[in-house]
This record gives sequence, structure tokens and C-alpha cells, in this order.
Amino acid sequence: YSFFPNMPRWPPSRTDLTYAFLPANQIEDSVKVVFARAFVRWSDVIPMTFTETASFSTADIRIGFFSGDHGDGEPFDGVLGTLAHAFSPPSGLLHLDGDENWVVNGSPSTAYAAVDLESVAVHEIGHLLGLGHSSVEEAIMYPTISTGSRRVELASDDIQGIQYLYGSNPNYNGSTAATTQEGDTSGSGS
Amino acid sequence: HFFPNVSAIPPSLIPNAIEGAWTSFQNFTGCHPGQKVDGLAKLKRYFQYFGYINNNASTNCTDDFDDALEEAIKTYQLNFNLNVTGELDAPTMEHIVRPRCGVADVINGTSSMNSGKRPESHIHAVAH
Repeated sequence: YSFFPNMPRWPPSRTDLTYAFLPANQIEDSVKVVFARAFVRWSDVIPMTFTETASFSTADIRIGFFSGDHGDGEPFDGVLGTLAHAFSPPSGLLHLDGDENWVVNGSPSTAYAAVDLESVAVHEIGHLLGLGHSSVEEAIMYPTISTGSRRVELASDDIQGIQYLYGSNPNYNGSTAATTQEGDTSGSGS
Repeated sequence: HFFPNVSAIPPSLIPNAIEGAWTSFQNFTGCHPGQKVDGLAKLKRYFQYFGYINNNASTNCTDDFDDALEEAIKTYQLNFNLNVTGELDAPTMEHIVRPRCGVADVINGTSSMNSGKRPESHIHAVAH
């Protein structure tokens, strides 16, 4: 696991964070459920909670789907290529490429240029919390994902990294660390 | 574009019908240091975007397979557990074109991925 330079993290007093979706995206409930699941994967292992709020402007974490140049100096590049990005704490910005074909439920297939939304959401939340990229291929924080794969469970590498920053959730029993990746991992992804 | 599951994806979205952002990079497979190849500057910008080539090195974004590109490839190969050849071999290219997170692997010249944990490689990363 790794951290951003100077190891930024949310202040110790900020253990209950809110998140909101860009209103213009008109995100459906089925998609919101995916993000809720993704947040829980992290709150299961650290003493933090994440609650959706309707107030985008005041939310700690702001999630939006954008196409191309969207004003943060990191333009998206259309189908595949870069899928999403998020900024280090405490910025709370999570942006996803609106041109991608996102699969909401279940494993995608290498037969299509589509990407599993939850896999990317879990990864980007790791950045929001302060984790950088990992060289451990099974880790959520590994930078690439093939179109046919679904990687949503935190690996021990992810858990060690995030608990180094925030400590352990008192209810964490150490049973959620994954060592395998679901779905097809053999595809090139393009 | 949201699809509830894989069966809802239209057949038009098969990968061969989609020109992904980095599909054209496959044409650079087999390139090695010292060559000059049309379009290689675009691949350099890819490495620049993810932190492997210094952002200030804009003058290096030519089609020349120069030292900066070779070092970038070596660092990338270390980070992704590939054989460190410094060349655009098939396994490296297969990895480069994969969809990925837009956050850089190397920030301010240093990486906490594999390459930053090996002293000899850290020196190269900082040099960029």
C-alpha cells in the first residue's frame, strides 16, 4: 500500500462523513446502492461512517460523472483509458468518466467494453481516504482493472494501509480481507 | 451509461468495435531505445500523465525513444511487477492499454509503489 505525499488524511474529529451525488447526473437508486456498498467496505475496517446527503454543496464527499474536460485540469478521455479519479483528503472530490459503460450489478464480461462500477467506486474511495496506488495485484488500490473483472473486496494490503491511517474499526474481526479477484482477469481490457 | 447487468449491454459494445483511448498504443509493441516512431510522443504523454516523466520535460515529448522514456518504462515495469526490460515488450504493452484510475502512480517524482521501495530505482524516479 502507499499514501499520497505527506500522508494526508481526514482529521481525527471527522469520523462521520457525508457524501452526495451531482444533482445534474440524476443518479438512479440502483447506482446509489452501489456506492453505499462501496463505502461500507471501507467503514467495515476503520472507525468511520459514510452517510448520503441530498445537499451536494455541503457534503464532505462529492461524486459526479463527467465527460471530457470538466474543469479540474484532469479531463476524461472517452471510452476506456482513464475511468475515474479522486483527490486526496480532505478535498472529497470523486469524478467518474461519464463516457464509460458502467455495469451496475454483477460481473461484466470481457466480451464488452464495459466496466464494473462498484470495483472503481471502492478504489476511488480509497483515494478519498488517503491511499495511493499499490503494486499488489489483488489489492483494491492496484491502478488497473480489466473490463471483464470485478474487484470489490478489500485485500489485506488495503486493510493494512487504511488502518495505518485511521486505526481499526472496533467491530472489525479480520475476516473481510480478500486474496482473490472475482471474474475474468485474463482479458487485456481493450 | 449504466447497464443493470451484462445481459443488458448492447452487442455494439464489443471491444473490437470500440476504439479505446489507448488502443493505438499497441502499434508500439516491440519498439526499443534509439528508435524514432511516429506517434510515440503520445505514449510519452501517457507516462507523463501518470508521473513517470517529469511534467516540466515538455521538450522531451518527441517521437524519439529516448532515455527518459526508457527510464519511465523501467519504473512502470517495476510498479506493475513486469520484467524490467526498458522496452515496449508485449506484456508491458498489454498492461499499458488496460483501463485504469486517472490518479498518478508517481507523484512529485517519487512513488510508493514497488519502484519507490527499491533504492536503486528511487534514484531514477527522483532524477526525473
